[in-house]
Amino acid sequence: DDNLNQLRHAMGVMQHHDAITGTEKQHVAQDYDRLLTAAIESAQTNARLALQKLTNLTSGEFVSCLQLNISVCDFTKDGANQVVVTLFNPLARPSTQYVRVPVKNEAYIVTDDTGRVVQSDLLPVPSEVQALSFRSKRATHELVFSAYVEKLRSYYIKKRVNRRSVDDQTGVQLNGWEDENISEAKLKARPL
Amino acid sequence: DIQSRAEIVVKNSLVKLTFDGTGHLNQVEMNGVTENIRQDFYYYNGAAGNNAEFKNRSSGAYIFRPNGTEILIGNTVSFSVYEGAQVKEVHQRFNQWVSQVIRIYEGVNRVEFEWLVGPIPINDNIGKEVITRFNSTIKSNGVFYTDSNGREMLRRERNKREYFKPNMTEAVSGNYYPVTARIAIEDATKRIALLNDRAQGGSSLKDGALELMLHRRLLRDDAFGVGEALNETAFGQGLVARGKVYLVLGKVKDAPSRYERVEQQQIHLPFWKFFSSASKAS
Repeated sequence: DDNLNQLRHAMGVMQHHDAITGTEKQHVAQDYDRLLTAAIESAQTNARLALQKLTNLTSGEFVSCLQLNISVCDFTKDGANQVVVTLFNPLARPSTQYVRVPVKNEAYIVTDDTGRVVQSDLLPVPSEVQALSFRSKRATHELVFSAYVEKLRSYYIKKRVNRRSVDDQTGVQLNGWEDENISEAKLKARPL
Repeated sequence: DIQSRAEIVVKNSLVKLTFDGTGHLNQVEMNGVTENIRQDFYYYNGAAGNNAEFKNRSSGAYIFRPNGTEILIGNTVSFSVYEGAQVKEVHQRFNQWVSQVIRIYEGVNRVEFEWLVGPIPINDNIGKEVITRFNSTIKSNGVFYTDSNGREMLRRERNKREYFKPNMTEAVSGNYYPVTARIAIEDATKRIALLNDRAQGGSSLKDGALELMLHRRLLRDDAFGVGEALNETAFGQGLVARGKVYLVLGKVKDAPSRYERVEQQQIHLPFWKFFSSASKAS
């Protein structure tokens, strides 16, 4: 409750007409940023614990990258060879949306929770965004894939190793690359 | 090489975009409708005065008061096209401080415009307010629609008010309305809607045109209470803003407003993303 109360309090402050319309002084705007960031980070602890219970990723970090809107997420850019993206759908109905994940310029393979390969594109972050001074040495590319989520679903992003293949379930060309562990996961996921 | 061509077409199974030789979007085809839609960026110079009298009011945090007509940003646009299997992107650069990515996703019936504006230069000592405008041939007869905080769409009529005859001393800002989710125009057959990702000001100052205010940097206080100019900085320079506007074009008879509303909900409530390293996952 302490974690959530911090966010409740911050949202209470944000009901002020200056916060809503942006007519606050600059130093007040910066203070609002500080309050909100601290409150979101606090509430994130609860989200992490809840997701650890709801998914099979019992020790998952469940990091929220608060700068995804400027294509920045150090966790995915510098993270492990395999990253799990857990998606929570806040709509009251299932939804298909494209997900963009900031990454390095390397080859990746995306699979869903059944091990099925999901088609993905790797596109450059616009040079104007990369040139922003506070963004230097951040992700140069974004990995884009389509996700269908009823309420909660995980997708796996793994760097590719050298082996030619075509996904025999979906027929998706893997651009001449496939990972051995992914093949194994796929085999397990096949219906008996 | 691509820039020497007269026309560039970027399309997927649902949407076709045509760019002219100057790099501007000038035609959109979707939902069985083809429409000449030209998109540009402009800025208004902010009015600067001593606020002593009505005519000397400055543009500031509370009021938008342009000094004169809009100024076009970028006659010629440099651009690159990236074509993935699912997403196609056109990266456009209008000048040193305005750029944009136009995206179409496979299976998605809308066009995404991800704009990047700033830092707005002020070395000429003039505050500026940047807009994007979409011009079309739709005969909207002065009528446009804006949402009411994401709920019903309200009919707006240029230079008019619902219950009184206004004295329109401000030709531009007098026709601006809040847009928190959607702004649209239509005629007997076609409809264009712009869906935004944040609260913005918007208007239709000419028939067939829609505009949204994206970013502002002003050098005078407007004397309505804040006591400082709307001149935000970060890391020692003017603020850079990045955001998205979505365009939906359709036939009026297909009741596209219903589709727009579903899209609007997805835009305002996207998936929450949480990242973990797989080595720690069971």
